[in-house]
Amino acid sequence: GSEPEGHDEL
Amino acid sequence: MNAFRLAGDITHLISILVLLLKIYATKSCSGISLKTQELYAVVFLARYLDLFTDFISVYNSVMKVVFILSSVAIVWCMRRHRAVKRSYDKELDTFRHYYLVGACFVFALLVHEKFTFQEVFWAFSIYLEAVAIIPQLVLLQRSGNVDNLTGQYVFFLGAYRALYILNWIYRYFTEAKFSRWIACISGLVQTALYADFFYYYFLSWKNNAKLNLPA
Repeated sequence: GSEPEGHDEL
Repeated sequence: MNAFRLAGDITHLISILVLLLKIYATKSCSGISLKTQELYAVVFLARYLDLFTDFISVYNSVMKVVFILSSVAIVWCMRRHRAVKRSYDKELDTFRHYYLVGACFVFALLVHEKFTFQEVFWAFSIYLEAVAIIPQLVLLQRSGNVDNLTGQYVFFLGAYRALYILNWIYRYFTEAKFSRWIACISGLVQTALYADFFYYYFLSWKNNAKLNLPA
């Protein structure tokens, strides 16, 4: 996945 | 999203389902720490402040809502449901969890990725999740024997943490700019807390015996 700024994990 | 991460999320979901099953089927929460459950509710509420500001995927948003609602529902049930409330091991669940909340918040004010409202609360939630299982482990240790569903609940929760570590290792090698040291170090601490429990869980599984934690 792409992850620029926000947190992509739960 | 890699397979470890997906498997981690699914075991996390299973742990919550096992806990809900235990509470609904037996109308009992014996062996379950209300303090740990309260901490998880705080963890999810603090972490998912981005629910309405950062959209990542439908999967992410749905899981966030599920984690918030289920954790709040469990706390509500343990505090308000007449039968469930009666089975709560209040005298065994004496860990002072407010100290954990305070310590984690101070630590988040000091160590965070960015000094913004959301980022400080995100870091706070990561630190708090790392230690939130402590009241639960203390309760199990005090009560000695652990019923099947409670044992499985803690097992799946621990499995979720272990799978997240594999996910980070995988991401570290596959993504160019993967640096999540706050989450990774906290995750390692959190998983290490389960080591003792896992040891006795596998022992009981191997010997086909009831799970017992030595005092």
